[in-house]
Amino acid sequence: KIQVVSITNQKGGCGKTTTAVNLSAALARLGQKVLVIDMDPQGNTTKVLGDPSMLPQWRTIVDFFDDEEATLESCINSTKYKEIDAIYSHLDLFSTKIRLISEPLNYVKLRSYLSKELRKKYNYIIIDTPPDLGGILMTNALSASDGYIVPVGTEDAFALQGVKQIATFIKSIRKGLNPTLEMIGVLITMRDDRSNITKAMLQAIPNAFGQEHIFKTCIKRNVAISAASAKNMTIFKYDAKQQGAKDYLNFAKEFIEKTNG
Amino acid sequence: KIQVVSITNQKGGCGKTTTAVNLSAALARLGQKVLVIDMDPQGNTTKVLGDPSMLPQWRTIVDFFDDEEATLESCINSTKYKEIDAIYSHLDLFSTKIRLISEPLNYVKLRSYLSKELRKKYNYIIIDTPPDLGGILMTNALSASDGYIVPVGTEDAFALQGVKQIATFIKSIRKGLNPTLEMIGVLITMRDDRSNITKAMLQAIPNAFGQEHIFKTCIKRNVAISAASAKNMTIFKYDAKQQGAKDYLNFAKEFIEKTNG
Ligand SMILES: Nc1ncnc2c1ncn2[C@@H]1O[C@H](COP(=O)(O)OP(=O)(O)OP(=O)(O)O)[C@@H](O)[C@H]1O
Ligand SMILES: Nc1ncnc2c1ncn2[C@@H]1O[C@H](COP(=O)(O)OP(=O)(O)OP(=O)(O)O)[C@@H](O)[C@H]1O
Ligand SMILES: [Mg+2]
Ligand SMILES: [Mg+2]
Repeated sequence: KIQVVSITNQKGGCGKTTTAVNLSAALARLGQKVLVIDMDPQGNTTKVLGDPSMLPQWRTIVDFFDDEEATLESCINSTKYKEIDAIYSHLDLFSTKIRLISEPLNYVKLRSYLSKELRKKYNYIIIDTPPDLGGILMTNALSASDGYIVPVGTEDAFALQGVKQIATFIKSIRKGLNPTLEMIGVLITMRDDRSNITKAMLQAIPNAFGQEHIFKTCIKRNVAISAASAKNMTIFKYDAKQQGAKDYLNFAKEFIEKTNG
Repeated sequence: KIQVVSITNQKGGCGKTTTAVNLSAALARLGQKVLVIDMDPQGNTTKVLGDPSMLPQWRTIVDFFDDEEATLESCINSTKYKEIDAIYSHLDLFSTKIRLISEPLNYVKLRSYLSKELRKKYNYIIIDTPPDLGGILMTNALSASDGYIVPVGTEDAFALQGVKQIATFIKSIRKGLNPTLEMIGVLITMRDDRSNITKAMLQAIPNAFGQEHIFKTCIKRNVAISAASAKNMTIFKYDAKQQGAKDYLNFAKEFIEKTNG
């Protein structure tokens, strides 16, 4: 039912990429076939999942946007992980996105090319988005999505300020482009129960979004999660015994339940 | 000599806003008169420094960009802190920036209006920038700046990936718009000496940027820094005895030394 999912939040460093990567890896461990689309010109997801020796010759999301002849399929490549495919990003996406803006149809190009045939090949299509509210990349991602997840950093002084901002943008996407776009849920990330900020946020976040919209699973702060990404690995490949691996696996199970219902 | 300073890094959550706010507060404590410009549509700096009862009636950076008659001076307002003035941001900057793109002169509007008279009123003009590499807001900030600071999160798995990206963009700014733009330095933020990632990063960051470009002062991870921002305070107002306050005060002293030489 919900198959194409954007991981999105304007706030920087709240765990979008970390979630796109490790949710996908967890889903793969649960037997799901996953396509990850890196819509962020920063290419952090690309760095973790992509084979650096192959990336220079592969077509990326830039080719998809630039090339009139391009299909999404022609930009799909393998990752280091058997059950995960990816459409990679590239630094050129920074300049490409500026050029794309002049043509309104470019705002919905991803949706236009996300065919039924392509959807049949995967259980889930997970999109990592840049912190670019209202921008052409975020619009492409959200207009093509069935649902979206909002990671929120529990220690983030500005977490709640971002809530209202996302809501306004989602409203306009629903109105103009994608009336059935669903919020799958808010994922609490970097939870640190020793901290007073976390205690306060664990009350404030449900108040801001509505308790029913918060995933039961929280991702606790676990230095191994960052260490894994720094080594270009998923947490499962780095050390599946870490708390971070358990958290993301439990999150993936809850996610499957919520999106299959 | 260096007076107008951008705090910039494409990577989200590396401490740009936290540094813009607390460096400015530290400078004020050292007797400096500071103007803070919030160029980020997220308005995190605005939330910390601005009086919420006054903000709705004040002109912001949006009015500066939108209004042909606007001057920078007409958009300057007080903050809760006597020695700090600000040009505030507003949510509308997300949509405004998209409209501005069509007119090339809008990319350098900040510089065009940053007059000698205005510069005389302040010791420093500190600009908080959004994570929008190559975008119109970052271009305005950097083309108007004498120098820039790059905060880098020591626990950040993607910190070094961003280094190369900034360098490329700065190169094009220097070539086309601002040949004398200087990197004042790289500020190591959220340093946590208990962590193995920090140990590795404290070697990797100087290697990536060059040892001479790293500020000697590092900002250690200090939950009070985040708690302060969450309460819309600077760390000094929240609790000047905290390690975070000492770190930012020492950083401000080093910053004054580096920018006056
Ligand atoms: N030294 C520190 N110790 C603890 N928390 C910190 C520290 N510095 C920043 N933080 C917290 O980390 C989070 C990210 O910081 P901040 O918002 O300043 O980053 P940013 O680079 O401005 O992010 P964005 O890309 O969204 O603009 C905030 O919640 C902030 O309060
Ligand atoms: N649960 C966690 N425990 C420890 N570190 C984490 C955790 N989740 C994320 N991190 C680290 O926090 C930093 C920010 O995470 P990430 O890059 O995923 O955020 P983001 O929202 O994608 O940022 P951006 O806005 O730049 O795209 C990274 O260095 C990451 O490794
Ligand atoms: Mg990311
Ligand atoms: Mg910021």
